[in-house]
Amino acid sequence: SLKDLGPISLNWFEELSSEALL
Amino acid sequence: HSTEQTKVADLPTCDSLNTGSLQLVSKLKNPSGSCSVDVSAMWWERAGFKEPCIITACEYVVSLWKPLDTWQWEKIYTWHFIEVPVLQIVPVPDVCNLVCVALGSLEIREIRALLCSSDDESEKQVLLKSGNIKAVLGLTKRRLVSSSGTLCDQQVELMTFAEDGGNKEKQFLMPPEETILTFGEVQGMQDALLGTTTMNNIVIWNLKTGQLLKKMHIDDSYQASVCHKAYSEMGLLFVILSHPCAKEREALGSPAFQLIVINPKTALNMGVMLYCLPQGQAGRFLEGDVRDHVAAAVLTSGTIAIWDLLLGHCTALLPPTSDQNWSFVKWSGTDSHLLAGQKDGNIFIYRY
Repeated sequence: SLKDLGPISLNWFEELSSEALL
Repeated sequence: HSTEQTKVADLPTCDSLNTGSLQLVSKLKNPSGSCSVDVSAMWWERAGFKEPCIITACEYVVSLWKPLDTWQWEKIYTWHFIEVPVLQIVPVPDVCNLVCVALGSLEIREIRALLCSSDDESEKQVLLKSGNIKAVLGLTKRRLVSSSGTLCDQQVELMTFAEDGGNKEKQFLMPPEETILTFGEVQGMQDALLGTTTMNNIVIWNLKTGQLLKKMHIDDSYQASVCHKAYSEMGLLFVILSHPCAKEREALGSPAFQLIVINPKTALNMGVMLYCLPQGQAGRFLEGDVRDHVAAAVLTSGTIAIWDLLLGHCTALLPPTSDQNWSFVKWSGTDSHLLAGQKDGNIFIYRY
């Protein structure tokens, strides 16, 4: 089930980019 | 995480498939003596008129063919190579009058841009990169990404061409600590780039900043996967992979392509669909191409198989023609045609 993939974010690309800057 | 969760697409039998959905519209005979290695389609402009042209590559010759009336073709330019043979054509989307080629024996040693001089219309080639090149892909917006070097000094470089194919900008992307096998674009996200690695990871970059955003481990069932297409929907990343190293499994047949879904935030992923050979079809995946919702593959048996990725099953089989096995297959980027090639230089163009 897709629930097994954990919490989903529609803005994953922007969020991962901000996290990578930290 | 496991392909046990993967749905195996319905497996029609060979008998129920035919070439009915493929209509031969044209044939192109490349008379160059050397072994034919690749084909592609691209737009080329002459005298202010853009035409959908075909590019053919033999080991030491690359030719550009323009369309004539009634599906005939005329060779207009030929580029020759002397020392290092051509391995593959690397089309660069959104660039007119320029195509790249990768040269080498087993591994890529050079990437060259092929173009024509605006002064006298003569063929020109420009060396873009040389060295121990592992992977290369032409991207939308006139970009070309390549990885080179060994693990400790791996370089991932993004080149951007000017509209006329000239002046180019260079930028480096953060390398992952493992060898990159293939690159893949994410449809509709021009700043995102995927890579598959030898450690069975999918990595994702931000092309604007060069950041390596995430490393996502995928199922170990299939080694050395090739990324053909990806798109993001509802916060999830859907990726079409092919498995050139997949072994034949009795129950399922040999999987040629697979659709997986990844949550890029958590890196958790699972298989969604396996696209296997139809029942009774021997062999395994050799090489293939995906465009929109159709995938085509050359099988080790010399047959071409086509899958509709939405329907989930194989829709056509194209057995060897003229007593020659198929050796490569590409979807045309200029229309919806299938370009199928044989080693002796015959290219067949089918409407699908």
